Amino acid sequence: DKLNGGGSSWDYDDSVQNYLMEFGYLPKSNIETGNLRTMDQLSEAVKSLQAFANLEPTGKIDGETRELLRRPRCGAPDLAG
Amino acid sequence: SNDFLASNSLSGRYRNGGRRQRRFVIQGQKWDHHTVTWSLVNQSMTDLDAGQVRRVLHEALDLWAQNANISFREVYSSQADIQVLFARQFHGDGYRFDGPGKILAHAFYPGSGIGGDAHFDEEETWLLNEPLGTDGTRLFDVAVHEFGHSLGLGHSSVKEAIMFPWHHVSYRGKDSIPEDDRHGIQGIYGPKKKTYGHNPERHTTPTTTTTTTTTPPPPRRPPTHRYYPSKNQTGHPWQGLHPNNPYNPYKTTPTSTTTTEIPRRRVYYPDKPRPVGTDHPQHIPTPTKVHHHHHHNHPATRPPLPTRPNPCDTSYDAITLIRNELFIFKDRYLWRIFENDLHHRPPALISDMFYGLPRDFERIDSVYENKHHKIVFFVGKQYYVFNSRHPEPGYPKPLTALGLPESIERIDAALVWSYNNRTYLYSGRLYWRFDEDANHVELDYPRDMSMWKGVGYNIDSAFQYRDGKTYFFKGKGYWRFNDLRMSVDQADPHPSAPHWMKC
Repeated sequence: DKLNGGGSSWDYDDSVQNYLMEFGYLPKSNIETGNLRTMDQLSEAVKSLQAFANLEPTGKIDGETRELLRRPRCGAPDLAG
Repeated sequence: SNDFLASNSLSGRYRNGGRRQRRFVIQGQKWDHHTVTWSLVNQSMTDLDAGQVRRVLHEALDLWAQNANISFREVYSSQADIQVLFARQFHGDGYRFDGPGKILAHAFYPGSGIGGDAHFDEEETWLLNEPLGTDGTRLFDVAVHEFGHSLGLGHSSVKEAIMFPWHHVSYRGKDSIPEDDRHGIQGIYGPKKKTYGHNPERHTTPTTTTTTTTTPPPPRRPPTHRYYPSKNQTGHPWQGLHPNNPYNPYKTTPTSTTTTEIPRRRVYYPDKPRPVGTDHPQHIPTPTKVHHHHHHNHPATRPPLPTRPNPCDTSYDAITLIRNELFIFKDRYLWRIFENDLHHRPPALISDMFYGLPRDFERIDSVYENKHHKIVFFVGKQYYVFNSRHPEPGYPKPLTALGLPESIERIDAALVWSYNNRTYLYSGRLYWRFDEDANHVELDYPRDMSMWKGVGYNIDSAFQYRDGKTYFFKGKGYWRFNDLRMSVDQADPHPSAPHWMKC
């Protein structure tokens, strides 16, 4: 639901982080260790996702990016791990 | 690399409008034979017409065949290179579907076993031949994309490309595919060879042939909830796995051979009579843990004790610390290794130390000491909780009592992980975290073993040693695991014998 417009553009909540992990933008291993991530790491991951989708790589969860996160897609990762 | 991840990916990059775009990616794997076989696993679906689905899949494959030196043949067999499966939620590969929307499908790069297979979320509204604009997802568009993965292509950030990750209509019957995709697929298989001596009007000889007749389309029925008959519907998504679902990764037919080969997956299709004697649709013996099920009723006919394994040349069924003492288990024997031992001692029979295991057991699959200081043995589809040398009353119990799926044949390893001292259970390609207080595996599991980078699938054992490190074992070697990096300490395993058996 956070993907549906809630939260601030810096709000890298679980659903955003899970998305970034699922498609290869963040290392999945953190799921098990629960290691926290730095804002830089998250912002860089979002920029990488935006670049892949031909969006402005702002690093923020802006409207376009939120739309992208909702868009139907293939389940395979974009970046090899 | 695991199925989704590239081993040696090659990708074209070019600037487009100043922004660096990532073009087609060749994932490194490819089919080494010219004619790739494929098969639709669900030959009868409640809300899709299998005949129409097969036609669409043909067309999607044919599009690739028209643009590269590759051809396809439909077969109705579990030996197909590309098995096409419609499934929901957990379906046995560790990559869950999520219901209508978002993830539509996924596929695996070329390779044995699950390699090449394409899975579609059956909870999507798939359009087979409805006109553009109809509400739903055109199966053709998604199938062309997924088969790109099945042929070795990764995702491309070129928006028009078939391999662009987000769903879009990439091909409307024009006679060529986007340039990025053509470069990609021809980078793997080369351009389509002209075939001569045929009617020039025709494009080329058919590139996708089928060897089965099309079944008359069954009447379309409204989508109904698919009931997956399984012994105990505990609501765990895994429990719903259809017994015939070929992605039941643990259905194995008990083997009496000692092969350590991993033959290709053998799946008997739901509506196809199975050869006599195969009561399980799946047959994947693991390379090192092959179960022999000799059932002898009379002690007199009990098999002779197996020869003692050679401690300096063996894999381990299980290795663990019990009361801070190192135990190594193999077949019906165990070694106790004391810290100052300079050499391993002769093994003892497991049954001479732990009473109450089945008389004809051949080996244990895994063992660990839990936080209540009980010793938990996993043997096949059952487990025993021992209080010192004796099993507690009421054991053995089935693995399903722990919330594990009915389809699990064995637990390969049980580990109290050094990073968080939580209990993890590993089996085949998947693993679970186990809640010792609730005595049940945790929700949000299983997950794919690729999380434990470098360890691979079908491990033999794992444990946390006195040094506070975690070790994984497979075959005659082991890795030390780097918890923070979530990966093994080195790619190649260390030899076990010198380190653990003091050979």
